[in-house]
Amino acid sequence: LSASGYDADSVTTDTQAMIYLSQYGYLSPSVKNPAMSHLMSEESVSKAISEFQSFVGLNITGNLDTQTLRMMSIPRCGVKDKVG
Amino acid sequence: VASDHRSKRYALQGSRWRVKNLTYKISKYPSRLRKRDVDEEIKQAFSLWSEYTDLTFTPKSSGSVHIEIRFERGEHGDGDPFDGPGGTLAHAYFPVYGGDAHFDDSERWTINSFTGTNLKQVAAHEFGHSLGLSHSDVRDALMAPFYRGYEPSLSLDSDDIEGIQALYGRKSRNTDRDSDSAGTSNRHTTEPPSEEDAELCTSASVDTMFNSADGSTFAFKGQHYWKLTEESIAPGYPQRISKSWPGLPGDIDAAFTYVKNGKTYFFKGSQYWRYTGKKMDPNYPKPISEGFTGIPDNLDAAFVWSGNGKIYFFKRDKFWRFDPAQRPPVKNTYPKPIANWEGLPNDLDAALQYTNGFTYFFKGGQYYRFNDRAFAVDVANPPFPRPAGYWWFGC
Repeated sequence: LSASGYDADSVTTDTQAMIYLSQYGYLSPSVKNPAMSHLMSEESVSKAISEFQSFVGLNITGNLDTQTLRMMSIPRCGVKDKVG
Repeated sequence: VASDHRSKRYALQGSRWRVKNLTYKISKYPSRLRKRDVDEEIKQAFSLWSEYTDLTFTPKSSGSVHIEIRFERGEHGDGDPFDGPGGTLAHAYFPVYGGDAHFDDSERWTINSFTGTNLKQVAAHEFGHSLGLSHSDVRDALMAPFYRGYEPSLSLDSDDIEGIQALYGRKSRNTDRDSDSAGTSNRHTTEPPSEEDAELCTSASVDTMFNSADGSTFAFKGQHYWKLTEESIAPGYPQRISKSWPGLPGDIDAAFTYVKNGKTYFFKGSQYWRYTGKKMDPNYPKPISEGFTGIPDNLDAAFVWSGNGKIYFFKRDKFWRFDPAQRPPVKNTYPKPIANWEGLPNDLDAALQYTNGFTYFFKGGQYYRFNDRAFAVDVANPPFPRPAGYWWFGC
């Protein structure tokens, strides 16, 4: 995608990652507000990361590793992956 | 990659259009492409879905339509603002929410180019949502959430095709030409006439329902059977029982699959048949009295209860519990009254342990969901019994 001159909004920080996970249905919508993100338990964040990794076919580590952050930076559809 | 147990595949959001001839209009065009090029690109994006279904998409320039298409920037009135170049490219609404599709006009939309963002690919994906598909976790599926870069010959993955046909059925053959779009002749189509599909919607009563060892759910009625999807009846059904289960008669009384040995048992009159998949095991049928001592002939229904893994048989106002690990397999305290299963009627048609873990009972075109913990028919809104045609067979 970089070949296509993409200036993708890279996801590089924990907060950005949690907003991403919230935006696409892996964490509760309240996390879209960065000020709320500290309220999430470590366990629920790790579970959300694992669900995202499973959905996109990455190694399921529950951590925000490089692969996962890179996947979160790829341009995509705005519809949630997990629809209630 | 640690594989999770669930096989990867399409996902249905839960709503679909009740009609197949849909209309659309482009209310707001992208700022950097010619209108007629966008019209052609959008038309081709829709055609990916109509190629495999009977869906049709008609463009309109004004008035109300099913799917409205807009190219917008930032906040655009739906509470889901776009984020500039990259990140979110577009989003769409499922049928129950209106079906519209919005595209981020700050993206560099391109046509037939390896640079920028290919409009046809993203549009075809968003229209999948407009038709009722969620994201697929199959990486190569068009309905996977990520943009894949320009593909000169864009096409649906088999996963996408299965998903859209689970919602809208397969493309019916063009019988007056007796050939499909490829021009190959289909003189002996295996698809039964569509009026038989109305069989379950005219009268939703069934002879029996069961799960096969691979987790598929089937409904039997007379000489025919239907495979069920999460939503409805799978495309291409009904088919003849004898065609798929060679040696098995129609008008079956009861059926279940015993997960411990993966075998499926069918009961009719005083006999029973045992199958491995769809192949009859040797030396069948046998008398019920021989293989299921203590169980009567001419049963109404049978299933394996999730509560204890035992096999339950129902006939008129009584039920029996059969435990293959016990001697005798049926205690002398049986039969017992079906009234013990609070809320269930006598003279059942079928009983099913569905893949969602619930137990369902069917009678006369209606069904009951059983609450295993309360040991009673579930209390829900709408209440049980519910019409099986609407909730199970997509009527």
